[in-house]
Amino acid sequence: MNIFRLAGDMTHLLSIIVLLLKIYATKSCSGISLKTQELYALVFLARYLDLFTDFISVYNTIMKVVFIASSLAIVWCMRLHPLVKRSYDKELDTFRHYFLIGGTFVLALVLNEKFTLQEILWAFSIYLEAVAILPQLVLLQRSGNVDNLTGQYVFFLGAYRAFYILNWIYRYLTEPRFTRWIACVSGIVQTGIYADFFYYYFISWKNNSKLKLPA
Amino acid sequence: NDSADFKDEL
Repeated sequence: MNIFRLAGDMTHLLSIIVLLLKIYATKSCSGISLKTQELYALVFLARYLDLFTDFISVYNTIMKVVFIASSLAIVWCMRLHPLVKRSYDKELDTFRHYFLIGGTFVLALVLNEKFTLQEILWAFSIYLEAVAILPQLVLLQRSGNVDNLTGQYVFFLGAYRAFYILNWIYRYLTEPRFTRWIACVSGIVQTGIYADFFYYYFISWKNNSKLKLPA
Repeated sequence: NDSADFKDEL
């Protein structure tokens, strides 16, 4: 464990806490893409299959349980909670995310570390996570004004993978055999997708103005 | 295989 990875995991956890806070405090999920939340639940379920087979550390196990439980709870909340589901922007959240699932799964069948079910699902979860934010970014562009908590949620979600890139550089420099090309390349693509959001987020922070993504 | 022991990341 190095400081970059810990910072990454804490930032990721923070993004989930901010999202839970927004939904719980405002009893609303307006501005949040259910499709992105479903994709993230799929990412965690596909990646953490080894939860019960390989014990790595208490920290690792706890974080996996937290990520799976929170992502499923958010999907449940947005689909079934009587009060929250009414505020879901169904007509704006129209990204065809099934293409993302199909495309990344095919890619995982072709590009993986080993042609075993667990490795294919792991690669699938890595590729899917890289594009999972797209429905959310499209929704933000469509809904125009972005409330603070939603903006912070997306910001922390993008920042965590940037910390992981620093972690991979650090591990590459300090560990003789460290090579994780699938995660590294996918992580760079993932962080790149946030680039324009980060730009507008920084502008809105500098001008102390409302975050507005161009349509 | 070496990839297994690197699955220590979340």
